[in-house]
Amino acid sequence: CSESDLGPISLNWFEELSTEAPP
Amino acid sequence: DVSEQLTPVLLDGPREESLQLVSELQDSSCSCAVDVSTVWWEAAGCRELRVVTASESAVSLWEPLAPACWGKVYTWHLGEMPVIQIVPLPDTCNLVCVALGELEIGEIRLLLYSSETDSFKHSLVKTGNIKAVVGLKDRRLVSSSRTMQEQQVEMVSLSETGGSKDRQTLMPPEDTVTAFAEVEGLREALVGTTAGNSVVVWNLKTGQLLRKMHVGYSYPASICHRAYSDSGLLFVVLSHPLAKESESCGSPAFRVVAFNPCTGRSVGVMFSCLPPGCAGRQVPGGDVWDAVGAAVLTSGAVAVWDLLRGQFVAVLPPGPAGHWALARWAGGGAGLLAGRRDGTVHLYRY
Repeated sequence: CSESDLGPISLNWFEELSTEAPP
Repeated sequence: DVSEQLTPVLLDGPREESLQLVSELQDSSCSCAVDVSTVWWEAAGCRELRVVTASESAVSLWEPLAPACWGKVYTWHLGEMPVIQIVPLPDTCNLVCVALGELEIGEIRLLLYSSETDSFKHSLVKTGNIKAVVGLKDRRLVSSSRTMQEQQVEMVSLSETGGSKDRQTLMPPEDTVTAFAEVEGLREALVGTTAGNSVVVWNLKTGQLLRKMHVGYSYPASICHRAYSDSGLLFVVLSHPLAKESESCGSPAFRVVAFNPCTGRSVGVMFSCLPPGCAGRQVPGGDVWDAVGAAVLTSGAVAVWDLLRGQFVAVLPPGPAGHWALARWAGGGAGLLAGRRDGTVHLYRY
């Protein structure tokens, strides 16, 4: 997989999405 | 002849047998087996893996007796609703969870031994029109249920004595959740698949619905089995019981799909397909342990795949005694349980 397929990857995706998502 | 019939047929070239028959149990009182599973059981300071068998009206607990032999410890009789499935609770001791109902799950019960009363008993955990249920580590149970107006997704923390300690509501997606899978490497994450063919991700601690990602139109009615978080990606093992046969792949049994949760984009990583010449299709309800998938085919055989290599590893053909109807991975890496409707269960080491 590469960024061209999947877009920018973040190792901390779970924490980042938890900060952004509505409570 | 018997030993030859029990020997798995390997279709992947010369290699060691990947499935070896370890033991067999026969529930002579079982008229129609519906599920089989294992549970860790601790008694008199000894912790061992026991087999659980379910028919529509009863669930039995079996202990290992030397050599390669099983003895029935107890049978719970559950008369009001038929048993539909056993719900495995990973790493949980002395608790068996079952789902009961007619066409849909109507209630979830815990079966256990109570040291207080020195007796086996069962307790009700949840009722409703339950669409999907999964057991998670640390005695947690997540289910989705529907009323006419809305969908409820709820996590129940279970006590050792079969009660419910705590209930956490998870934010429901718009479409009905059809299956759940825990995420290896992220204790507080849970994934699900929906009737609209999306993969959804929750934060179990906060109940937030973090992301909804469409699987694509090529593989409808996806069912999630396992998920792994690694290198910033979410790898989800899906099965597609309703997918059509394609020229490039044949009949897909399992797929591993990598999702980038940040962008919602995905790519297929590996296909595991029925090999050419293997008759039949996958019966819904395959099982995944670690990176190995098992499924019953309509031909009455059990097929096993290495999901990371996309390789068909072994098949247990239907024998003269009857077709295989159940295929479940035993806990603790103990192997594969294959069951027939007549109550016969074989345990294979993998």
